[in-house]
Amino acid sequence: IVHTQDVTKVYTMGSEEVHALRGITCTIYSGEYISIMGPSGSGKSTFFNMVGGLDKPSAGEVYIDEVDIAQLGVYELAWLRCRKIGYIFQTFNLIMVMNAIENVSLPMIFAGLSADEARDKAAELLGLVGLGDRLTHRPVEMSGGQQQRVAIARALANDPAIILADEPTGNLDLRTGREIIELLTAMKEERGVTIITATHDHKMLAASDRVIWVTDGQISRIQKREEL
Amino acid sequence: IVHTQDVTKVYTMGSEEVHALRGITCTIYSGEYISIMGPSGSGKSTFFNMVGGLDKPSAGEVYIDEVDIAQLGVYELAWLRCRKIGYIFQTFNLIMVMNAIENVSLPMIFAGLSADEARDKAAELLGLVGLGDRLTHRPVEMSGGQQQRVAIARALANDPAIILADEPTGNLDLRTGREIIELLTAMKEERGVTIITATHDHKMLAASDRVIWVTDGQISRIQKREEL
Ligand SMILES: Nc1ncnc2c1ncn2[C@@H]1O[C@H](COP(=O)(O)OP(=O)(O)OP(=O)(O)O)[C@@H](O)[C@H]1O
Ligand SMILES: Nc1ncnc2c1ncn2[C@@H]1O[C@H](COP(=O)(O)OP(=O)(O)OP(=O)(O)O)[C@@H](O)[C@H]1O
Ligand SMILES: [Mg+2]
Ligand SMILES: [Mg+2]
Repeated sequence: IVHTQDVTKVYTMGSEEVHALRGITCTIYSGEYISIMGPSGSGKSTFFNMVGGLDKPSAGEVYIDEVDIAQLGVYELAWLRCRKIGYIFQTFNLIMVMNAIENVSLPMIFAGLSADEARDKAAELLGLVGLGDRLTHRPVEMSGGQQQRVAIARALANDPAIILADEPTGNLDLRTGREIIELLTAMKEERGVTIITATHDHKMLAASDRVIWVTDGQISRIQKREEL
Repeated sequence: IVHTQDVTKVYTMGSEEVHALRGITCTIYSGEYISIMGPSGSGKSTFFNMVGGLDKPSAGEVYIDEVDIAQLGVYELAWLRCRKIGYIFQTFNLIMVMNAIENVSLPMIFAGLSADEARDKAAELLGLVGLGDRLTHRPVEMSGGQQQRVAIARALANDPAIILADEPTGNLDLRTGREIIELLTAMKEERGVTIITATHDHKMLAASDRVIWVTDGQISRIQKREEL
């Protein structure tokens, strides 16, 4: 369960301020599939960074399983990032000097698996996203959508309780996009994984339990699937 | 007018070969709005690189206004890239150490405008894509969709005859995406610019004069708007 209490984020550049988040209070229940939708620049990625413990709010609290993550020390925060949450970033954030299987193995190696165990599982995950024949290719040797799918495989590496997916289908064609949505839905239904996605992709609506609409750093409305 | 004659591209990595393009022959007429659609990894960005003179085919020819671009020298090829074709890359390719107005000004300065003329026009173009209040922000201080719009403004900088747009709406919400499509349509209708886009975005279909469907490095079919 993820709860944010009046989370605010202000970016300051010289004398300028951008109010990316203007007080977000919401609760996301374990095993939910949530889509966060909103215009470009409305605060989706910023909210992600808060919930994922990748950045700190200017004000407000983020609780994961009732723990205020601002209270976590370096070790606990790293554990949170490494084992509990899988991230699919908007810009993939793959390591360019590593190939696909190395990118997907790395989080598992950090989490304590042997190199062999990590490689085997990485190969399995890459097969799951349709890249079983590209294990030794580096990001620069792949299309945009293929890179995104490596990022998705990597997010699944440590069997996370929560998957944060920032635009996971943005670079994918209709069919591949649907396959990814089905994969995320299966994660939720079969393993109880909490899915939180920021997206502009209306295919996501049908898969979501709830949709949180964000406008200019605030929640403008929340809809359950029945209401869509 | 752009014509490709049996263009093939093979990427070689060690003993492996990827056949990204398997013989593409097509003609794109001046002032057309063409969408190239196809699954992830089907060859769209690779085809772009051919048509835009950014990479060379393994076999086959690319003609722009009846000139075989393989015959162009370094000076002519640079002129082509700088002044005739505007590029909107799938990964934006913005210069991270420059702010928005510097990124958009640069092509114009390379093309011979004074720094002042370039800045004025860059400010106008950024306003056109809804970023008039972000002129001095750097890419790292912007959302994914905002970065994409800087890339779009930059593509328009030298009033190109051809715009190559690789996934120009991939990171944009519905409304901003439509605004960009309207902008591209206006370029075609008011200035006769040839628009060539690779996209997964079905909103593009209505704006296109023709849609070229690419599968596994080949054209599988071409449809006129009336047939969609
Ligand atoms: N590191 C940063 N420094 C300064 N401003 C930032 C930073 N990151 C984001 N912003 C600004 O905060 C606002 C929200 O950005 P955010 O990336 O959360 O939007 P978004 O909803 O994800 O947009 P998109 O759909 O385009 O990805 C934007 O105005 C953006 O320019
Ligand atoms: N530099 C490269 N080196 C090796 N292989 C490459 C390179 N660029 C692309 N490829 C491969 O060529 C094929 C076509 O890639 P391309 O980027 O053209 O696809 P795309 O249609 O643009 O896909 P997407 O919709 O995912 O962006 C893919 O299998 C890709 O992995
Ligand atoms: Mg974003
Ligand atoms: Mg591509």
